[in-house]
Amino acid sequence: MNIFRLFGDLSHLAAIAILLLKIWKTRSCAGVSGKTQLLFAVCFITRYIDLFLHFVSLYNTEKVMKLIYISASVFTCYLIFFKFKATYDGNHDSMRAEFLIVPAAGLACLINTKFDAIEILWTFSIYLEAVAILPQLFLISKTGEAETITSHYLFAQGSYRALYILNWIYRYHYESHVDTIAIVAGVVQTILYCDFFYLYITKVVKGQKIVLPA
Amino acid sequence: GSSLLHHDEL
Repeated sequence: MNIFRLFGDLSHLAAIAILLLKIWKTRSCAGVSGKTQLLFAVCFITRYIDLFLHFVSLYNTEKVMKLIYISASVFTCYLIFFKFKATYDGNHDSMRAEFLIVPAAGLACLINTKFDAIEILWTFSIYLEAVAILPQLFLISKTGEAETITSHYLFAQGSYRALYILNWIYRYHYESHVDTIAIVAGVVQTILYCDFFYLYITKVVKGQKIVLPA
Repeated sequence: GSSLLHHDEL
């Protein structure tokens, strides 16, 4: 574990917590893409499937973190699609999730480290996570604005994988550890946030709201 | 072995 991965995971936890708090406190999921949250839930379940296969005692933080990610993302989907369904902006959350899931699944079968079920599920989860934020960014471009709290959520969510890139550089240099698939997907994922990062740093930090087109 | 493939990151 290094400082970059630690802060990456903390940033990820913060993003999940910010979104849950926003929906719970405002009792509304306006401006939140339910599809993105569904895709994240799929990512966690397919990536941490080993938790369900052979139950390992929860002695280490990694297992606990995995359970937190899975339960928090499923709970977020429950809030969006059931509890606060009336506030779900289905009309603007219109990006076809199939256009993200099918290519990720296909690519996972073509480009992977080893052709076995668990490894392909992990690879699918990595590819899907890289593009899972697209419905959320698409929704913001359709509505033309993002609530400040949602911007903080996106900043934390985007920072998590950006910090992981620093973690991979660190591990390459000090542990000569390389996970090419995770690195390439992580770079693609972070690039998708660049436009948002620019808006966040030039606007939200100054207390303004993000309104598109910028 | 599977340890080689074990992905040790979240």
